[in-house]
Amino acid sequence: AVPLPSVRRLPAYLRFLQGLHARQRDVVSCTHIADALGLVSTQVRKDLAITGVIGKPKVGYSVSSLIAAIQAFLGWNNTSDAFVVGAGNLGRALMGYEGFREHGLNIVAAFDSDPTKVGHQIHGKEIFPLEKLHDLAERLHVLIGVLCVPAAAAQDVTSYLVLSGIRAIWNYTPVQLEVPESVVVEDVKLSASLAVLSSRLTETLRR
Amino acid sequence: AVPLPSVRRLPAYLRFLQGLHARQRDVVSCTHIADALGLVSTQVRKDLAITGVIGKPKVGYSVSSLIAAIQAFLGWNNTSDAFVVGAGNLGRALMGYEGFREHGLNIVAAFDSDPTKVGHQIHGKEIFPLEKLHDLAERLHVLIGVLCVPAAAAQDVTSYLVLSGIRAIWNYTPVQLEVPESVVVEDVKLSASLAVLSSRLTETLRR
Ligand SMILES: NC(=O)c1ccc[n+]([C@@H]2O[C@H](COP(=O)([O-])OP(=O)(O)OC[C@H]3O[C@@H](n4cnc5c(N)ncnc54)[C@H](O)[C@@H]3O)[C@@H](O)[C@H]2O)c1
Ligand SMILES: NC(=O)c1ccc[n+]([C@@H]2O[C@H](COP(=O)([O-])OP(=O)(O)OC[C@H]3O[C@@H](n4cnc5c(N)ncnc54)[C@H](O)[C@@H]3O)[C@@H](O)[C@H]2O)c1
Repeated sequence: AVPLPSVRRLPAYLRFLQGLHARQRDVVSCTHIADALGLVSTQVRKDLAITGVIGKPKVGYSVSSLIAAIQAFLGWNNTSDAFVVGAGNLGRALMGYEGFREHGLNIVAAFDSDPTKVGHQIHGKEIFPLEKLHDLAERLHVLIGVLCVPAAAAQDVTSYLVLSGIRAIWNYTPVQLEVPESVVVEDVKLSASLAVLSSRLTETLRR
Repeated sequence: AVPLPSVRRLPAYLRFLQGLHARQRDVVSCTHIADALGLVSTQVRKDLAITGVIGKPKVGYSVSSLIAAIQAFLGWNNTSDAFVVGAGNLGRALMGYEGFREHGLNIVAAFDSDPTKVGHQIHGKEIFPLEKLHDLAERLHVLIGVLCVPAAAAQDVTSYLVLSGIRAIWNYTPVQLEVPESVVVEDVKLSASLAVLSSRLTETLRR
């Protein structure tokens, strides 16, 4: 099994390498990457090894091979189309965010149960009624749902997404979702991040 | 040093305990909490111990004492006032999110460099020009900044926040910020979460 902390660091490596690529740098060493990102070079080597790429001793890695290997590992060389479900405050912010596209996520449409929202376009993407999701997921081969509905609706909507053929749910709600084993759920836990912020601030202020 | 994975689990415990409290449950055991949250009961005991609370053997914990202890540890019994910096798509979604208030974060105002945004109210909170932040942070004793500006502006704005007395930055930008040791930075790495989603989906589809 691949260590998730290594996987989580891959986007930062990718971003740094794309910067080098833009400045026409062809080769890079673990040490250089480590220094730039505040990491230990043995950790960098281990992390990059999960993508299957191998550096040359004394030379380092080919920047473009490393970029390609990371993107292939993450599945970010194929752009994955996704639906946003729940076109409220958070859903709309995510629909407008161009940054996800560099990470292989292409939001193609949104769905909502509120008839006053249906039919509107947000950042060029249309909001459809939730009942249309099953049909559109099938026709457009969409496998990813970004869940931005209220907590009370989260599980019911999730069950419907699973029935509609969605295979991965990026969960922004605070609810722990129940899904079959064949469906991937990734929780975005903003409250967990806020907990770290608050406890570290509380600790700093006590010094 | 307190283990951060334990800190990150505290909001989930808090949410569960608040549910019990609302249903008039006064006592709870580690095992019950563990079963409800899909955790191992020894992990639950270790996590709760960081708050200083101790259960009674064969009886368990007082629900209200546990709630108070977790909130005190996180600093969530004092609501912390915060500024959103960068009132764009993401900043505005965060300003509208009532959920942070249960976690002790109270967004009181936002700041932006775009004159067409200044003066507007979003979800009852006013958008001020960035130059007013120093003065308002001092007068309102605000220590927390939620950073939602474009990546290119992130470091410059951060240096200004630090000069303005901000002691903790909840960083939503992809930039690794440089701050003095006395300032806490907590990065929200949505790309890292997306990396886990994509790689697990890629792996699932290969089976
Ligand atoms: N806004 C934030 O910054 C933020 C931060 C952390 C977590 N969240 C979580 O994200 C979710 C959305 O938050 P928000 O602030 O955007 O809320 P919101 O109320 O603005 O948006 C929710 C949207 O979901 C729609 N909806 C409700 N029931 C539905 C259903 N059954 N099917 C389809 N659509 C439905 C609503 O019509 C609305 O447009 C919530 O679970 C919240 O806890 C939001
Ligand atoms: N939108 C998302 O879902 C999302 C997801 C992940 C990360 N992010 C990150 O969050 C940040 C904001 O994203 P967004 O989509 O809201 O962008 P946005 O362009 O909609 O908003 C940025 C806001 O910052 C303001 N701004 C620019 N320079 C400033 C300065 N020097 N001082 C004060 N304000 C300034 C702009 O006027 C604008 O209102 C970016 O760093 C982005 O990478 C956003």
